Amino acid sequence: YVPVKKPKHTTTTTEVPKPWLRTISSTIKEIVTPTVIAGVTFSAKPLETPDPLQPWISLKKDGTPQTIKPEIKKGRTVKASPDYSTYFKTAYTTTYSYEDLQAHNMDADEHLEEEVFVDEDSTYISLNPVIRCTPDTYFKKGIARDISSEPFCTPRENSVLKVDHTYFVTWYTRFFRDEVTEETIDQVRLHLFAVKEKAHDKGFKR
Amino acid sequence: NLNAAFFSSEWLKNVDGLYPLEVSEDWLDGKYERKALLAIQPRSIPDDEFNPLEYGLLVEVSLGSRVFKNTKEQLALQDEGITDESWYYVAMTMPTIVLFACVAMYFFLYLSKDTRDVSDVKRYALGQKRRVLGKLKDMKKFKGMKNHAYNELPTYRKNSKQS
Repeated sequence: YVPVKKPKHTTTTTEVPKPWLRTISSTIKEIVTPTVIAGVTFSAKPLETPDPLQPWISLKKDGTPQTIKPEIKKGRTVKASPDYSTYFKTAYTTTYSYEDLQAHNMDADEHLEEEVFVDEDSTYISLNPVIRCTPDTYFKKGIARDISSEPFCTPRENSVLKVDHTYFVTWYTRFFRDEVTEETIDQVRLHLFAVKEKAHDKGFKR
Repeated sequence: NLNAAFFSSEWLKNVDGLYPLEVSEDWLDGKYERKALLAIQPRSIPDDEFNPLEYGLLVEVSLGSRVFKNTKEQLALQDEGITDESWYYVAMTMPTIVLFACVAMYFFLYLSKDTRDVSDVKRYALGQKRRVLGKLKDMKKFKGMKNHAYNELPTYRKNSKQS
C-alpha cells in the first residue's frame, strides 16, 4: 500500500505585470508592457533599489529557461550574471597628436592610436533578463563535432523539442553584418525545415 | 526553398537575439517525432538566395511522453467522492470470468463423476508407464546367464560370548 502523495499546495499569482513608464533618450517617454513567456518576465520594471544579487535567466542546452540566483560565498559572488566582454561593444580607433596629449615621452610628430570600446544602446537590451548569445557560448556540431554552431547558441544540435513546450532560440546578434556598411542586420527570420530521414536515422524501436 | 519550411517566424528584431519557439503538434504531421532543420535568415539575404544549410541546426521535434497523473482537478473531484471507476470494472472482469469458469468446471465434474468412463485413457497411460519387457531368460543378451536357485544363507553356531 502506497499512500497517495498529493502535490503540495503552491501559491500562484494571477497578477498580470502592469505597464510602466520610462524615459528613453532623456526626453522621449515610453510605456513598457511586461510580457511573460515560458515563465520568464520580459520588460519588467527595474527595482527601485538595484539588487546586485538579482536572479537572472540562463538557458539549458535545449533552450529551456532556468533561473540562476547569485550568491556571495567567502566574499565573492558566485553564479553572477554573465559578463559579455566586448562582444556587444563597438570599437573605435581614436588618434591623438602631441598637441592633444602633451605627453612628456612623446615626440612632436608622433601620433597615438587608441582603441576605444563604446557600449551599445541598452534601451531595449536591458529589458531582456535572459543570457545573451556570444561566440564564447557557441558549440560544435556535426558528426565529428568540428563545425561551429554560429550564429546559434541554443538549442544544441539534436535537442529534442517537445510539443507544447517553449524553447528559446538564441543567436549572436552581431553575426550578420551588412557587407558594405559593416553594420549589424536589423531583422532576421527563423525557419524550420523538414529533414528527410533515412531508415537508420530514425532511431531506436519503441 | 522556403516553401519547404513548415514553420517561418515573422521578421524579428535582430538586436533581441532571442526567440521563444513554441512547439506545435501540427509540425509533426501525424508522426511521433520528426527531425527538423532550424535556420536563420537575415534580412539582407533574399528568399531565393537563402540557403538553410549554411547556418542551420538539426533538432528533433517530438510529441514527448504523456504522463498520466492525477491533476489538481481530479484530486478535487476525488475529495468530493466523485471517482471514475471504469478502470476498476475492466480490471475485475477477467479474474471474475476465470473464477466463474473454474467453479462451473468443478460442478460439471462433480455431477458427471458416475457416468464418466476414462478407463481407456487410464489404461493407455498406465501402459505407457509400465512397459512389459518379458522374462529375463527370454532375452537374447541374458540367455547364457545362469540364474542360480535361491540357497539359504549359511548359519553358524553362536559361541557363548555372542549370546
